[in-house]
Amino acid sequence: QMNFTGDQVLRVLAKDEKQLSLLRDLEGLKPQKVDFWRAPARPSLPVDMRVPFSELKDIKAYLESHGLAYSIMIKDIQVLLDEEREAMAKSRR
Amino acid sequence: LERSTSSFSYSSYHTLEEIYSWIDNFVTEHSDMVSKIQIGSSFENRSILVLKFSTGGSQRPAIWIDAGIHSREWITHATGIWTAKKIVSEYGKDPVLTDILKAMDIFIELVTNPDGFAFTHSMNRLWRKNKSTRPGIFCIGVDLNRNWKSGFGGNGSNANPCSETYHGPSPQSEPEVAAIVDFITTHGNFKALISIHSYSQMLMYPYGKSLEPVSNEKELYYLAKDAVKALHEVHGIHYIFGSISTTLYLASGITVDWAYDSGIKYAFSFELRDTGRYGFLLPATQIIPTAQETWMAILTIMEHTLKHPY
Repeated sequence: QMNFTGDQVLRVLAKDEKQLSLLRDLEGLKPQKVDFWRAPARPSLPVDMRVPFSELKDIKAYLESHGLAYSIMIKDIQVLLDEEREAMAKSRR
Repeated sequence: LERSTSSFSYSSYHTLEEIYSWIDNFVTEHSDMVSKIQIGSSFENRSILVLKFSTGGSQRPAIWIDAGIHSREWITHATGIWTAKKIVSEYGKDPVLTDILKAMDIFIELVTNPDGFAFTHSMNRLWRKNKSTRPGIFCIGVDLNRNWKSGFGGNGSNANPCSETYHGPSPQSEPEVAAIVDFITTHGNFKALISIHSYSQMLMYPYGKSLEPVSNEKELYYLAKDAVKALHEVHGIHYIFGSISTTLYLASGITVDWAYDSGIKYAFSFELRDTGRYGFLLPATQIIPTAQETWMAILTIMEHTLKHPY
């Protein structure tokens, strides 16, 4: 079972098309690192992306340096996964 | 494993084995209306199962509902299971559903990507694609919602096998997609198709492959409007709606475009909850409310299909 301890999901609100393409560039800059849960679509829609713990510092620096406003939607994915597995085990019992 | 569906928890997530065991119990308990059809086998040779709801007749006009084409979207399988149970419990009580089933059949594919779904339980909870591998290709899996013939390989899909939206080597190269294509094409009388995804609370219709409106776009727009209104009235959840390319983004090789281009005029794609706290990790406590509201939208679409034969 892959472990996602420390991985976070960042919610980014791109102001315009230019900022959206900066986000799309991330897929090329960090191949197989950034996992878009809600892919860059249009300025009115948020972009949610899962970032591995090891990449957090780089990615946040990239967002800040390009003036991309973001919030932390999920602080530690593994915490939610543990809760989900516990709920399944409890239900099974 | 459960001995009957009565002890099955509809407000919990389940493994593939538990779902397939539930299917067998469910079919046994409702054999007057429900049957199980294996439409093919997945890349890793798991059965691909469809539930058929029919009150008689043969080759009746039909409605297709699929869930779980992206395996990490667990809320979709859970919603599909609850919906199946709802159909058998409401038949004979709900006049709209009863009229639908007196004239049409309903087919539900609960786990459209069984290999990926099993993988989310065993190894990687956030796996999206199927598990196909090919000689010389380093990354595993194809995005099954980019592998359909309509617009294959266009904008909004990726030729890079390591991408999450990798379209695969050719249209319908994936057994999970080919099985549905063969089944729906052979049946030849499907009138509506609903493909259930998560998350972002949207109800969308073709096209994804281009900005060009479909011929009955106005009809689909107002039907989607009615459906999201019915959904909102249950728990107050807001959905946006419209064509995929104008509401979300360009996406090529997708299920609903293939369905529409194959003559199924009422083709819709749901993006269920989450509102933006949990994403794909929607807590199990939200399964029932999500299924309840989705049911009202699905019923709206099915009723429209019944009343507008073509």
